Amino acid sequence: SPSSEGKDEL
Amino acid sequence: MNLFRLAGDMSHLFSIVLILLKIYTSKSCAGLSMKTQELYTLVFVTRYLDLFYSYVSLYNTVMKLIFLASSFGILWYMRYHKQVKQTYDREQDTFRHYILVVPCAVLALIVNNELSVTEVLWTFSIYLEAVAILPQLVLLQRTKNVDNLTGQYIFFLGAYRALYILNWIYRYWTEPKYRQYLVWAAGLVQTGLYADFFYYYLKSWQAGEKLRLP
Repeated sequence: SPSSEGKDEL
Repeated sequence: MNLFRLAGDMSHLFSIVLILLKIYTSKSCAGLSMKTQELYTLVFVTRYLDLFYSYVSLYNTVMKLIFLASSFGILWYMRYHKQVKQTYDREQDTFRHYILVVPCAVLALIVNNELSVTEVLWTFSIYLEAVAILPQLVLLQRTKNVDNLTGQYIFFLGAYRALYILNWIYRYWTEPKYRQYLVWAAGLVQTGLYADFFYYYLKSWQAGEKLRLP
């Protein structure tokens, strides 16, 4: 899903 | 993870270490805005709710826990430590939370990737982080006095944002799927505010007011 992209940042 | 991201995180971590060091060694929080610290705590709490439902890496989990614990630690010192709480500039630190929290909440409800509780809270944390420095900026303008550690705290917070922008540029070119327009827009606004902060910091530095630690 687009919302999980980039959630690897703090 | 690229080097810009790692350096950015380390800069962020170091800024928090500096603030704790300042409070612990001088037993003073003079010049620090409790409003800004409370807003950062709210940012961490709403963003890191994902600790309960997603796992990225041990690094991320540990850093999130450190950010959460240290922000609560700073607040505890400012509110409850016998000596530290007496040095808090209560009369000067008058910025109202809702002026930032309400618009960020409304914007997060309107502009988000997905209308779910966790996603809106996460988006809210992104918007709030961008402006959470404002009470500190207002306090600095009022007191016009900044000591070395407070100045360095701001420097490393600003460096964290600048390094994250380099990280985003790097990821834009190396990861075609990575597109975080909301995060990038908020990050640019935030970095812009720190530029302003630096301006006031340099101005008081030039005026030679309270810069050297004894």
